[in-house]
Amino acid sequence: SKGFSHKWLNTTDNIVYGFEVVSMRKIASCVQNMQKRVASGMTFEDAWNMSSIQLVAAAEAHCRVIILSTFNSEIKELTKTTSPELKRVLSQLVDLYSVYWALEKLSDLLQYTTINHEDVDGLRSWYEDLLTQLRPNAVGLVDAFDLKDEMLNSTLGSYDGRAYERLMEAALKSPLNSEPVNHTFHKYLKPFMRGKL
Amino acid sequence: INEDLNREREKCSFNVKELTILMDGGPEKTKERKERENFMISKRDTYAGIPEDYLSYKEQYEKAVKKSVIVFGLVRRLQEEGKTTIHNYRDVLGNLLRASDVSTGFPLALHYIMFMPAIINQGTDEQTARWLPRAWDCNIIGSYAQTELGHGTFIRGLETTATYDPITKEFVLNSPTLTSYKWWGGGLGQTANYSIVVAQLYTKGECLGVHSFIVQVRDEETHMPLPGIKIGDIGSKLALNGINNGFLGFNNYRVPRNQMLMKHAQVLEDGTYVKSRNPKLNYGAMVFVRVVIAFDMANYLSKAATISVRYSAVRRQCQSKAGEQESQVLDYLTQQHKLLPAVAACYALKITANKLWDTFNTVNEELLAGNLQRLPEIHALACCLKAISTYDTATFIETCRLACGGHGYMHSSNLPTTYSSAVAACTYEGDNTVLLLQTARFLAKTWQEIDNETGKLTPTVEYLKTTK
Repeated sequence: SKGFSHKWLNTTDNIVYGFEVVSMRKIASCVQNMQKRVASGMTFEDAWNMSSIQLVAAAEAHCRVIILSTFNSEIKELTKTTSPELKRVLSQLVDLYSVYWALEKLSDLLQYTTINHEDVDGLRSWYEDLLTQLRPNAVGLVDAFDLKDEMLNSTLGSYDGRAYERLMEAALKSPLNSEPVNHTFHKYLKPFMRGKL
Repeated sequence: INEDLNREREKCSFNVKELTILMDGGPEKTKERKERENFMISKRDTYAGIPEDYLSYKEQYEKAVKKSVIVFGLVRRLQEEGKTTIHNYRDVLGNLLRASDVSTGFPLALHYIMFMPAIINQGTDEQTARWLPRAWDCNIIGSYAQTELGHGTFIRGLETTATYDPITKEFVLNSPTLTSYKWWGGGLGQTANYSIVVAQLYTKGECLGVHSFIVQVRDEETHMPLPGIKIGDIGSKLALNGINNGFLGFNNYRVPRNQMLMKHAQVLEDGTYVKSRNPKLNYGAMVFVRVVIAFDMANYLSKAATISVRYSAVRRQCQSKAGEQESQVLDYLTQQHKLLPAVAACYALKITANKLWDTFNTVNEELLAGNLQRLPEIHALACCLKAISTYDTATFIETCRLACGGHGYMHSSNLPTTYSSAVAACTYEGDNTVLLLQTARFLAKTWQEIDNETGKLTPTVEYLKTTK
C-alpha cells in the first residue's frame, strides 16, 4: 500500500520508513548495476568490484534501518510502563537521533524519497527545538549511565565537577614534575645557551 | 559539588534512577551490576601507581597482566560463589570491564571472548568437557590465531597448513611462508599458553579448507615456547599496547587428532573427512565477538558522553549577553549539536546491541534444533552492526573530545584513550569495509530472490519486501 513515492511527513516513524526506502533502493540499484555490467560482458567478480562503493553504502543504509527501527520500537515498548516524565525524555531522544541521521543522510533521502526543501527546513527546525528541549536533561541523561568516577577515570567528567582541581592534580603526577631541575638543563640547554654546543 | 552541576541536577525533569534501572533491565540487574562494579573498584589500590601514559611499552604490558589477573580473578571468585556461569559470563565480564581502568587493554580478553566461545561453538561434547573447565578456571590461557601476516579478513586465503598423518594420528602444522605467520592474536605474544589456530586442513592429499585446532604453544610449567613453535609480540601500536598481540609460526609442529575442533566437520582416525552440514556454522564465534564489540562501543561512548556533558556544564566561556557572567558552554546550540546526538547514540547502540544479543541467542537455539535458516541473516547483521557501531562510536567520541577543547586533548581527561580504543575496534575482528561488503552480499542475494520468496523474509530484511 505504501510505495517509495508516498508523501513525506516529518515524524520519526516516517524517517524510519524513509531509511527503509533508501536501503531498499540502494540495494536494488546495486543489483541492477551489477546485472547491467554482467550483461555487457563483465565477469561477476569485476562487476562486484565496480559496484563495491555502492554496496558498502547499501549495507550502511541497511544498518541505519536496523538501529533506527530497533531504537524506535524498543523505546516505545520499554516506556509503556515508565513514568510519563521518563517516557517524554526518551521519546525526545529517539526523535533527536532519527532527525540527526535524517539530516546527516539528507542526500540519500532527497535522492530516494519524496522529501522536499520545505520538509528539510522543517526537519532542521525540529532538530533545533529538540536540542533545546533536551538541554535541561543533558546531565541527567549521562548521570543515568551510572558511571562512577573510578570508572570514568577522567579529570573533566567527575561527578562533583571539580574539573580544574583535578586537572592540576593530574599535572602534578607528570614525572617531569618530580624534580625542580631536569638533568637536560645542565647537559644540553645550559651549554647551548652559553654557545658551547 | 560544582554549583553549575548541582543546578543541572535540580532541574532534571525525570528520575535518573528510573532510567538507569530501565536500561539495566530491572532493579535486580542494577543491583548485580553495582555489586560487580564496586567489587572491581575496591581492588583499585592493589594496582595503583604511576599513570599508564607515563610507562614504557614493556611496563604497560606488565601492569596490564597484573590488572588482568585481578579482574579475571574476580570473575573466578564470582564463579565459585555461583554468581556467574558459562552462560551469562558476557554480562559479568561486561560489568567488570566497564568498571576497570585498564586503558591499555587486557591481554586475557581474547581468552574469554574468542578462545572459550570457539570451544563452545566448535568443539564436540567430549572436547568441550575436556577443555572448557580448564579454560573457565584459567588453568590454561588461550588466544585466537586466525589472521596471518599476509592475510586478513579473507579466511579462505590463509596459508597455515594442518596435514593429517594417519600413522601417528596427528596433525602436522606448518607455516610454509613468511606471510603465513599468524599475526595479531590478543595475548598471543607472551601471555597465552594455548591458542585456537585456524589452518588449511589436508588429509589424504586433499585440501579441505580452513578448520580450527586447539594448539598448545607454551609449556604449562615453564611457559617456554614449545619446540616447533616460533612466537612473540608484534610491537607497539596506535593504542591498546597492553593487549600483547602476537605472532606465531609452526615448523612441523604436531597436535593430536582430537585437537581439531570437530563439532561440525571431522577427520576420522584413518584420515577420512566428514563434511559439516553447513560450513557457515563456524560463524557462531564471530557473531558472538561482534555482539560483544557492539556492547563495548556503547560503554566507550557512554564514558565519553558523560565526561564531555558534565565538563560542558562546568565550563564557562564568553558572554552570550553583555553584562552577564560567562555562559555555560552547554547553553550554546553548537555544543548541544556536538553532544546530544552522542548521548542519544549511547542509548540507541545499547538497545540495538541488546536486541542483537537476544536475536543471537534465538538463532543459536534454532541452530541446535537443526534450523539453519537465519544463520546468514544473523551473520550479516552482526557484520554491519559491528562496522557501524565502531565507526559511529569513534566519530562521536572524537566530537565529544573536540567539545572539550584543549582539555579534551589531555590524557587525564581519558578522552584520547577512549577514542583510540574505539578506533582500534574499527580494525579488529574484521575491517569495517570488508564486513559491510559481507552484509551487502547477503542483501543482494536476498534482493535477487525476493520475488521468488513465497513466505515472509527473515525479520531484519522483511522491510525490503514491504517497501518494494
